[in-house]
Amino acid sequence: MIKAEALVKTYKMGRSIVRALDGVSLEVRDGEMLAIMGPSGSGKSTLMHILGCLDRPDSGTYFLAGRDVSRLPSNQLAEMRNRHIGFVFQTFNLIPRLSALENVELPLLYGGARRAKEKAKAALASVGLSDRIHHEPNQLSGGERQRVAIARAIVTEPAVILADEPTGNLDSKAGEEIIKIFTELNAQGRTIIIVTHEPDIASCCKRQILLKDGRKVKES
Amino acid sequence: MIKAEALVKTYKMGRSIVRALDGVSLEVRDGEMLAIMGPSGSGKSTLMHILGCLDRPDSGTYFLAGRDVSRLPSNQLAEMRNRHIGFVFQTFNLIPRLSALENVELPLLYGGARRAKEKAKAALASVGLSDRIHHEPNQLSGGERQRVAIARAIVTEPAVILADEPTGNLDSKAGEEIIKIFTELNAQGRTIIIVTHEPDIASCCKRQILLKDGRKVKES
Ligand SMILES: Nc1ncnc2c1ncn2[C@@H]1O[C@H](COP(=O)(O)OP(=O)(O)OP(=O)(O)O)[C@@H](O)[C@H]1O
Ligand SMILES: Nc1ncnc2c1ncn2[C@@H]1O[C@H](COP(=O)(O)OP(=O)(O)OP(=O)(O)O)[C@@H](O)[C@H]1O
Ligand SMILES: [Mg+2]
Ligand SMILES: [Mg+2]
Repeated sequence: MIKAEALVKTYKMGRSIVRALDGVSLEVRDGEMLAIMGPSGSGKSTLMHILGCLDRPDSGTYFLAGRDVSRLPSNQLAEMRNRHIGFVFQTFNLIPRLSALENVELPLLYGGARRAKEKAKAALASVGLSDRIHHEPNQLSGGERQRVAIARAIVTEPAVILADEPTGNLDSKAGEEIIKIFTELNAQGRTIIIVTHEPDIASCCKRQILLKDGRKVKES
Repeated sequence: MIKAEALVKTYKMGRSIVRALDGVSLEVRDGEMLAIMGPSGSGKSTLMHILGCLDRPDSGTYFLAGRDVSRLPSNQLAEMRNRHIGFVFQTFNLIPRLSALENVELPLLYGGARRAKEKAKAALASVGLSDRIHHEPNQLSGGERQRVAIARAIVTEPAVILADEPTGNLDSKAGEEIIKIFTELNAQGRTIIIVTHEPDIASCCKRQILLKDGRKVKES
C-alpha cells in the first residue's frame, strides 16, 4: 500500500541547509498499525506530510496504492489524498469560521458524499463531542480541537489514517479512547500510522520505527 | 502572591450556557510549584487565562501581588501581566512573521529592557534551539514552536510562570529538560503553575489540584 524509498527533504536557510529528511525508506503493508517516534525536530511531521500527499520530497520515490505520487501535479496529489487518506495534523489546522460540525463535514462534501451531516455528527459523537458540535475552534479547549481534527480524519472512512501526535493535548482517559478508535479502525483493515511521543500509545502498535536527524534508526 | 476566590466564567451558546469555571478558589504562595490537572474541557486553560491577566472572570475576585486585578481596565491588566507573568500558551501563539529570536525578544522590548537580543539568545539556548533562532514559526517543528513559547515566557525572568501544557509536543527527554528549567526557576523563588496531563510532570510539583467540570475537586 505504502512504499517510500530514499526520501529526501531539505530546506535552505540563508547559507545553511536543514536536512529534515535525509534518505528515509519505509514500507507499510495494508492493514498495518505503525508508530513513528523520535526526538523533537527529527523529521516525523515532514515524513507524514509526504506520506499524506501534502508535500513532495526533493528526491526519492513514494508509491501509494500502486501509483508513484512523488511527482504528481498538485491537483492529482490532492485527489489521491482525498480518496485514500485521513490526516490528523499536529496543529489541528481547523477552519476558524466554521463550526466543529462544518469542519468535520467538509471532506465529505468535497468527495460528494451523501448524508454528510449525519456522518459528521456520528464522528464527533465517537470522540465525545456531541455537545460541542456548534462551537467554532476558538470556542473549544485544546483537547476538544484535537478531537475535532481526529473526527475529521476518520469521517471519510479512509484506507489510510495518518495521525501526527493525536493525543498530545488529551488526558489519559481521552487518549485511551482515541487509541481504541484507531485500533477498531485497524481491525476493519485500515492502515494506521501514528506519530507519538508517548510509549503507552506506541506499544498499542504492532510495529514501531524511530527517526533521528532525518533518518530511520531503529525498527521493531 | 495569588489569591483567587469563587471565579466564574460562562459562555452563552445560543440558548445553552457553558460553565467553563463554576466557582473556583485558589491560593498560591510565593515560590510554590503547583500542577493543575483534569480532563479535556474541565476549565484549566480558562483558569490560567484569568490567573495570567489575559481574561477577566464574570464574577469572583483575583488578587495578584496584592492588587485586585479582576476589575482592572485592559491597559492596567496588560501592565500587571507584563510586569509579573510569563505565559506559555497551549497553542504557542507565536507571531508568524517574526523569527524565533524576534518572538522571544518581544516581551523584553515592551519592558524597555537592555541587552534584549543577548537575553533572548540565552533563553533559546536553554531550550536547545540555538541553531533555529532565525527560523519563523512555520519553519519549525511542533516541539520547536513549543520550546520557543517556553523561552519567551522565561526571558523576562518573571515572578510567576504559567505554563499551559508545556510538554505536550515534546519527547520525554526534551520534556524532562523543560521541567528541569522550571524546577531551577522555582529554586530561584519564582512561582510556577503548570497545567499538565502527564503524571510524571505533575509529580515534580509539590502540590497538585484537579479540575472537573469547571470546579476544583481535589487537592494534594
Ligand atoms: N469562547 C468560548 N465559547 C464557548 N465555550 C467555550 C469557549 N472557550 C472555552 N469554552 C468551553 O469551556 C470549556 C473549558 O475550556 P478550557 O479551554 O478551559 O478547557 P481545558 O481544561 O483547558 O481543556 P483541554 O485539556 O482540552 O485543553 C470547554 O468545554 C470549552 O468547550
Ligand atoms: N519550512 C522549513 N524551513 C526550514 N526548516 C524547517 C522547515 N520545516 C521544518 N523545518 C525543520 O526540519 C526539522 C524537522 O521538522 P519536523 O516538523 O519534521 O520535526 P518533528 O520530528 O515532527 O518534530 P516534533 O516532534 O517537534 O513535532 C526541524 O528541525 C525543523 O526546524
Ligand atoms: Mg512534528
Ligand atoms: Mg487547555
